[in-house]
Amino acid sequence: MEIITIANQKGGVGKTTTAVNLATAISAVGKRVLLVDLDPQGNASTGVGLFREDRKYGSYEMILGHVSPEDTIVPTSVPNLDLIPATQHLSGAELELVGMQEREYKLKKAFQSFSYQYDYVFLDCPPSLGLLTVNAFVASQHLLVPLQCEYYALEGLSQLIQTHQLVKANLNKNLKLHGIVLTMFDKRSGLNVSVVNDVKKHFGGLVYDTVVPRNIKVSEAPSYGKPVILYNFKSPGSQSYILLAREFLIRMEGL
Amino acid sequence: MEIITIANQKGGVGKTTTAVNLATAISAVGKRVLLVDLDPQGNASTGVGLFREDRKYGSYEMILGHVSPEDTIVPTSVPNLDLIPATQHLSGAELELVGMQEREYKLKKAFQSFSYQYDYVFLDCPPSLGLLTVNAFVASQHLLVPLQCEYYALEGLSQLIQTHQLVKANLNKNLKLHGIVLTMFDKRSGLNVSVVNDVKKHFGGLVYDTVVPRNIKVSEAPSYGKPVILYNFKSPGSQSYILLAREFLIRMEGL
Ligand SMILES: Nc1ncnc2c1ncn2[C@@H]1O[C@H](COP(=O)(O)OP(=O)(O)OP(=O)(O)O)[C@@H](O)[C@H]1O
Ligand SMILES: Nc1ncnc2c1ncn2[C@@H]1O[C@H](COP(=O)(O)OP(=O)(O)OP(=O)(O)O)[C@@H](O)[C@H]1O
Ligand SMILES: [Mg+2]
Ligand SMILES: [Mg+2]
Repeated sequence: MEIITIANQKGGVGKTTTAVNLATAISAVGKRVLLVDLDPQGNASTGVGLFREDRKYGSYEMILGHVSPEDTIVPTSVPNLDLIPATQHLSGAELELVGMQEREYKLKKAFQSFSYQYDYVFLDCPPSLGLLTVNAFVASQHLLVPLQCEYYALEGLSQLIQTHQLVKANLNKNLKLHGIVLTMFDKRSGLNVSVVNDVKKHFGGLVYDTVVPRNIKVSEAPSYGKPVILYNFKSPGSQSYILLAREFLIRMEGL
Repeated sequence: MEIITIANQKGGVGKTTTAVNLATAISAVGKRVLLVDLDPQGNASTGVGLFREDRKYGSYEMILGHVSPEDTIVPTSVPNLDLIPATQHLSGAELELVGMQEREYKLKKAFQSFSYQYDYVFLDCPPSLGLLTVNAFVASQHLLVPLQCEYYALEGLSQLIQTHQLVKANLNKNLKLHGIVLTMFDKRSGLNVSVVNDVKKHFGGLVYDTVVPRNIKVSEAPSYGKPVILYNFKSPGSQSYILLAREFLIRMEGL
């Protein structure tokens, strides 16, 4: 069971959109996939069609040990894709965790008691490097970083890389920086083009070849509670997430 | 001295861009303005041209009481606009604050000892409802909410309004929801249009008439360390931030 954290403390860079659509595209080729919503905003849960009123237990209850992980899992409308949703209480989780023993290992411990087997587990993180994101870093083997092709987003990358190194040195020596995915790319923007070139020059093979274009259909899909791949398969957004999933599996399994 | 918090826990909705450009446009009509960067990412500091290596003391040192507020203030290249930057240590501030007495009042106390007088102080917040944002809520009289015209951003609004009400009831009875500013509007997107209509219907007069359009020049400006108003005055982005500043002063001072 490979656990992948999707994180970037910069806000609005496409973490949730990447988590939802990568998970969907990979489950579509027959892999058993679990999506875990660690963001109190609960966007990933909405993105796969589970609205607030339908969420009973979720990542909060699992991390705090109130229920077993199995009791938090719900099926989604996507075959082979299950979800651990974000419930209301998650917004208070970080304050609760601070005073606890082994507060960074709570999610890892919850996964260790897991009896289900998935091929891939994706953890969608909030836009911060607080205890929820650190728990994700500690529980996973891979870190995938969505990066908007904008100046402010580039600025935050060094802080994220530093945090990865700190966690790897002190809390989880297995955590690998798996890759960087460039998102919301607009080829008409000179800035976007130069950010893409800078990042590829600086991070080389870590940067995915697949660059996700800005595409209105992607931002419309959540209002229908569907991943864009199901909402509008032919759109450039969907097609690029399908390519991304192919590239992900090649990088993971060396197909 | 009016203190305005610019907050929204949804990431990437234009908090920093609004803080930087509103502060710049208002200082341009002769008001004395202070911009405070409470986001560990430090984007607002970069947005007015203060790069990481030039930052000595900042909002962290002020909140924790290590230095006096006056020692953290730096002038910017914009006349009448001063800055309290975000320094490196701010990323650890929330964990440090948790165990302290009156942890929500630290920023308010720092402002109370202020000897300088500004007409307006703008607080740029990180994308979360943690202790830095709560400190901003407690220290200010007004809350201005930038809102991206997208579905996920709309979803988070109720949580933000709830937090405002909690703070108003328990920590700062003066905190007023000043207004909502719609950002990154693309008139070709049916979703953007329907979000604008929904928000205006639901929040009425709280919603600013000025809607900020999506405009490539706005996202290019930070790479030059300049507010878009100074980077490219004639651009639609700049012009709308100038209109926004006019509307802000009318709402504040009833011009
Ligand atoms: N390729 C794309 N084209 C157009 N819009 C997109 C694209 N990817 C994401 N979006 C939209 O941009 C906004 C930000 O994306 P998303 O919410 O996935 O980012 P995030 O990093 O998860 O945000 P947060 O930091 O708040 O968790 C959303 O409204 C989303 O629908
Ligand atoms: N009107 C606009 N047109 C085009 N791009 C914009 C506009 N406003 C903001 N941007 C760009 O969108 C990105 C997000 O904006 P910004 O960083 O101001 O949001 P934020 O809410 O402060 O993000 P965070 O949640 O990370 O603090 C930035 O790269 C910014 O340059
Ligand atoms: Mg998200
Ligand atoms: Mg910001």
